[in-house]
Amino acid sequence: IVGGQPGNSPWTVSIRNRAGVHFCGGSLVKEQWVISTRQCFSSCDADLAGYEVQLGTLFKDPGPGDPDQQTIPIARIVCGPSESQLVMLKLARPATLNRRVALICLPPERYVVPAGTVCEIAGWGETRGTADGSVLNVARLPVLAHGECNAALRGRVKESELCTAPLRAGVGACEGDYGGPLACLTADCWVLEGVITPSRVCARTDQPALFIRVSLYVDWIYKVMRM
Amino acid sequence: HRSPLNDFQRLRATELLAAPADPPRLLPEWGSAEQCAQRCAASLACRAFHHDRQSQQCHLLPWTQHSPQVQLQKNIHYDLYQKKDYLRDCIVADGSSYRGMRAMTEKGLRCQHWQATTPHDHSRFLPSPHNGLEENYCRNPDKDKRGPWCYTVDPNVRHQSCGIKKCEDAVCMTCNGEEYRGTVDHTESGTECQRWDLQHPHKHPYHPDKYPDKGLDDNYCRNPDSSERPWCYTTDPGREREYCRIRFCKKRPRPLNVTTSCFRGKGEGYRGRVNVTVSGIPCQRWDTQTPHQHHFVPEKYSCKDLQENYCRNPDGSEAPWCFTARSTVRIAFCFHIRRCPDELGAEECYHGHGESYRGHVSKTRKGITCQPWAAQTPHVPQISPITHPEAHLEENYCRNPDNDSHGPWCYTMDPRTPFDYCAIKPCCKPLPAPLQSYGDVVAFEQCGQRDERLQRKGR
Repeated sequence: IVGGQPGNSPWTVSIRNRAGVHFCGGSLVKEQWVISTRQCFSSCDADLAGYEVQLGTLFKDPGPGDPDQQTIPIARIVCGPSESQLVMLKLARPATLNRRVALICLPPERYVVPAGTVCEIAGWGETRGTADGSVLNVARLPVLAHGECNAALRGRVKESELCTAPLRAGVGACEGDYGGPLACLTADCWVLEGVITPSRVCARTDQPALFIRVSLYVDWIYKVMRM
Repeated sequence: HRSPLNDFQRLRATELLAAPADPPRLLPEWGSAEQCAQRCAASLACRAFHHDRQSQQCHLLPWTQHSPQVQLQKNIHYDLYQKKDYLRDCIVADGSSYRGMRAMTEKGLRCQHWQATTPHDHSRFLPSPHNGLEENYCRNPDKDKRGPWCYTVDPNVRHQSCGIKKCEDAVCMTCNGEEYRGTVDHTESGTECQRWDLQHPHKHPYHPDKYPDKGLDDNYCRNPDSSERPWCYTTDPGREREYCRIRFCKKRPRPLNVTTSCFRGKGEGYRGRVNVTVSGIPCQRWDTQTPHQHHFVPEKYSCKDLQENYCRNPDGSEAPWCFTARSTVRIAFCFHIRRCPDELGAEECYHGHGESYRGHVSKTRKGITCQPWAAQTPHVPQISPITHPEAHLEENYCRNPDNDSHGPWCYTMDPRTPFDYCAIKPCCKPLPAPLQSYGDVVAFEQCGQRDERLQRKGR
């Protein structure tokens, strides 16, 4: 996260490869389910033996003594509808919910978050020197109306994408944050409205940032968890 | 550690139907397919058997699909196993195990019946229940290096070789052998291959049900993972897998679907010059191993055109992709290469969400066969013809009984994938249903709460 600050986001998870290295973020939507992005994985048939998610700690690489850390193997990957660029990861066992680990809400189907709503992104990715990269960083971004965004991006915004307004100070997601949440406060609850996907430049100041609009895929998400 | 099934070729959901006049069937036996294979191998009369997976019953059979007045018929209750030696039209090693029905020499002379003593009188090779000297079929009872032979009906030519090809030469392969469907079942060191539908001696992910289009039949050499050439798991517990020796076809196939400005299907024919990922990260050159080590070396994949650092699809992935020049992002798809317009709409399509789709597509977008809606395995369905009688849930055709907004879907034959969407596209871009603002009627339960004090402490 560029332009963010250390913060708390108990539903944000770190996804780690066989070498235990963090490479992407994700969001805990059920005790045993994490949502991330397709671009973090080589294929829908990827063999994820040895891959894990880490929760409950603010540190990117916590020491062995961190009492709240939970590390859970990933049992399976399920790819979303082709255009969604979303994946769901089933954990080998349920996460334990506590002060440091919480579920994020899913939005109603096809819900549009009002423009101007202040949301936040979180992750352990690149900070480009703007913050301490060894802990979870959080940054706030305001939602940009779909029409405005479309105008700014010359009509290339899809219905499945959600925009946030660029900030002059250069705030945004970067490598290592992909798959992480864009969480917005609605009815006193934090709701997963967007998922971070790779972009050409980190924290652009001259263009809106794009996220996958999760509300278009909640029927798929519930179906996967139900099936 | 070889399975007795290694000597058999399996045909799923198939039954052998013999003319009634033939000898009565042997009595049914019980056991797994492997146990049945053991019994059939031990019985001289047995050449094939039906195995009923549900009742674990098997019927040993004294004939194969090549026997006169016998025909194959679809029967979902049986899997048919036939002794390879009776089915092959090629030979392994010196061909002494060959039991095919060729009855002509390499020069075109008809073979003399082994039973007969004219025009050539011989007493050394007379038929017996043990030696397979049947009719006038080519055989190799004396392990002749040149392979199966026979006495001929030409008085001037006593005996002649039949010129039957070795199996490793019978079927050649192109490119990296992904399409090879020959019957070589030994590795280049001569070790026998393990069956793909068995998990011993080596556990593996390439189960035939999961990869129906990879031709993972019996224990034949195949290339399901885009290795450089066909391979198999071996029956040697100490050696998990090994390449096989397969002849290259002389003629190199012309690549299909070559495109440069867009891609068709999975983009395997894409030969354009896009060399950055969706997010603009440059691609790594295929002929380098940094920052990412990989096995897609251009020389070993000569027909995949792995030039420079262009997006390519050498392994049957969903779309062209590349290794990226950034060490933290190993692989990325090049989804920004557009799909060729003529392809859209070329296949079946559906209207709306596909609730009224009644086509016959029965594969998921990954090519996995759909599970019949009425079946209970490998997945116990929550939606079935009984729960949704009006949804036309026929056979294993893709349908959308629950009005899924992402289109027709099906339960799959892959035990690890309960359901997936099908390879059908919308006929036209559906008019987006209005996004909802909901105003303030939104409410949530047991989620989205955090300890704000921790948030502040973070600052």
